[in-house]
Amino acid sequence: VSKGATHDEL
Amino acid sequence: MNLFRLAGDMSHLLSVCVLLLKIRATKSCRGISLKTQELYALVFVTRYLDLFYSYISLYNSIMKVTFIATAVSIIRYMRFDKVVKQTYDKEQDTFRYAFLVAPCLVLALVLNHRFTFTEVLWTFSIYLEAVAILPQLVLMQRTQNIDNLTANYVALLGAYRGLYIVNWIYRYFTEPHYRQWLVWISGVVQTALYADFFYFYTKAWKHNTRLQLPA
Repeated sequence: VSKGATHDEL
Repeated sequence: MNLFRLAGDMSHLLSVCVLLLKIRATKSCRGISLKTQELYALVFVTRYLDLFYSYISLYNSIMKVTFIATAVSIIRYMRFDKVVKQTYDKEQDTFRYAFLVAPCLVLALVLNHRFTFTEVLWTFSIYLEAVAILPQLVLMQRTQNIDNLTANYVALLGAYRGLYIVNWIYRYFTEPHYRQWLVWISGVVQTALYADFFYFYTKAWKHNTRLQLPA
């Protein structure tokens, strides 16, 4: 799972 | 950023505005759970630690700071404002923090994508957000007359979660590497908690009566 994808939401 | 995500964020922002409006205009926090508000503050602080080390967009940063600042402001009113704090239903707001915080912490330590300090805290915030509304829902069940601003506040919070689910479905089909089951399951659990509330909320709205949740 890529970290960036999950952390761009609030 | 898609339209569903933006609508979800705006709904979230509006919910905070409605709550602050209620507190400032009516000088009352009746029917509002301080426990839920403090849990949200903990959610925001643990999740938005990345403000210090990763930049996504100006929009993201402003929203993060806004959510932390408004959460602190709401808690300050409820705990320290001479007039407002007298309207807090302390005896009714009895939910134990530990019942929610401890299981979420354990779960975050076991179920996460990467075992690092910030990632575990981030995962903890995802789990905690899913259940942080529970003290508020319990308090509303005990409150006989739920005022419109309180009902609308919770409805907007529920709408925010619902819209995020639509956003995830949209992203699943439009972004090839977008897979995050951990967030999705927590989000669905969180939204499901509102199902009962929305049933009675729409019923009250249709019959133009005051919202009352059965005990």
